[in-house]
Amino acid sequence: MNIFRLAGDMTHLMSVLVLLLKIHTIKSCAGKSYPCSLCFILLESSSGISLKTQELYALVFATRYLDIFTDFISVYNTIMKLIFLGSSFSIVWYIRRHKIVRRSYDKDQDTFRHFFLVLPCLLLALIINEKFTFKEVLWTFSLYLEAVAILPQLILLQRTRNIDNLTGQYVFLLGAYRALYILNWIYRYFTEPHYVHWITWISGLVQTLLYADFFYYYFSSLKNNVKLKLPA
Amino acid sequence: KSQPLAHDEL
Repeated sequence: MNIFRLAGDMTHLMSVLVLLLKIHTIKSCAGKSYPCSLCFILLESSSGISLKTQELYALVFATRYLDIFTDFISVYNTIMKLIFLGSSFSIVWYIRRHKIVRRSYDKDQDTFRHFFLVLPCLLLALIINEKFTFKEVLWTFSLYLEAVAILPQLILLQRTRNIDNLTGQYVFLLGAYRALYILNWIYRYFTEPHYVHWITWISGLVQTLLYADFFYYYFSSLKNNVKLKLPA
Repeated sequence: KSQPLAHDEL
């Protein structure tokens, strides 16, 4: 464990917390007799969270962490895996089933089809993998799928003209997590013998590059002190 | 020490 990996995991954890905080805010708004300014904004505009992306992440974690009961690496790893599995499935549950949270989800804008991402990733995992076993192919599939799972969210952000502050922070934290993982790989490459993982690196690099455009607009909105808006 | 896979990451 190095500082980049730890910082990456922590930003990933923070991104999940930001989403849960957002859901909590939407929930707590129900039945209030006084207007809560944040909830009002969240309910008036759609939440801007892509259910498609959240479902893809749930699938990513479910296929990647199949080893949770068979291979023990560390208490830290096991706890983090449980957190990511639990949070991703509960976020999907909230958006689909929770009475109030569901209402803030804009279904008509979030039109990306899972199928277009899942199928190519599955085929690619069957062809390009380190070992042709059930667990290994699914693990590779989870890496490919994670690389592109943010696409429905980025498309939704571009469509939603008014980007909610928390949604912007969420995407920024996810992008930061990926960038820190690349630093972690560079560090490990120079400090650990035989540390070469082409599949992980290339899919991780592709994933980080998808955030480049968002980062550009995120930082320029910070610099100019204006609300984040992506060009149409 | 060789590590065939990066399964120690999250």
